[in-house]
Amino acid sequence: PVRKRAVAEAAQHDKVPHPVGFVPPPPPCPGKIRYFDI
Amino acid sequence: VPAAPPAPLGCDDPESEAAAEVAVNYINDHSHHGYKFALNTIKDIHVVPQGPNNYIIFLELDLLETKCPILSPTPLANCTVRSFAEHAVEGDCDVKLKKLDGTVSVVASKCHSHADSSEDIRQICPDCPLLASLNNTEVLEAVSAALNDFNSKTTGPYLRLLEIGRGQIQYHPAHIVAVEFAVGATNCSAEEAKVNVGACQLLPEDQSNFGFCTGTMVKRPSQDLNVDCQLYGHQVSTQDIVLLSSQDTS
Repeated sequence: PVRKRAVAEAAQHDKVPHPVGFVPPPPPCPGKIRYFDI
Repeated sequence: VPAAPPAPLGCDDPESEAAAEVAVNYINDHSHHGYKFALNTIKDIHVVPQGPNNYIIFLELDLLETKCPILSPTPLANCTVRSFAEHAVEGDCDVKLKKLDGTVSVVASKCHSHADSSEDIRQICPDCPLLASLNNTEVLEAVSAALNDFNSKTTGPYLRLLEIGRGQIQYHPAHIVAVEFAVGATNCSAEEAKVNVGACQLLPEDQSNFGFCTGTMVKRPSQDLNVDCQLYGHQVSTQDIVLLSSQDTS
């Protein structure tokens, strides 16, 4: 059986690093506030 | 190969905004009390494919109350959203829509509204008037006095109260009760009403027979009363009672 930790470690190694200066897109929701937030 | 599921919509995507506009117009068109609401934020959106060009859309919306009464003919785009300092009212709505061959329509909607917390207002604006409950005795007294005052001076039809929209009370630096209420024209003139007010019936539910009044009753340091009413069919605004306040200021 594959231990969870091993999967996590493997995933960590496979993770492709973002290019320098990469700005993640804003989360799709919630959207913009048109007036003010209460 | 089954059609790929549509890319998840973002809350600020044009398609989401178009669906939200349909939802807000539906909500305002199907409300019979209070004020019109404007879109503040699209909080969430989920699209569920039902078949070719057939989707169900679930929207979660944050709305804000405007100053336009629900019966006002003013287009929503021209309605000012009540500011934070005027004790804003927020509407939370869950709306289910259907998009069939590109046409979006509302299947169901559920909303509930609530005023901003008094503590929030107090923090920002210690002396701002706060919303009072609509059955507050000072609010009821101010509405009654304002409407009686208007009817005693109007040259137009005798107006009856339809509903109180809003009441705000301020205690400093003066004690002022500000009220807003919806009215309906009756089949009586103000003179006829003085004779037999019981015979005055509301005119048929035609927009031109509905109107809206705003009134302020100053209780301290001096007493004063201002009221202005306008019927949607025509402008029937009295003189500002302050001009005649010699009869009303004690």
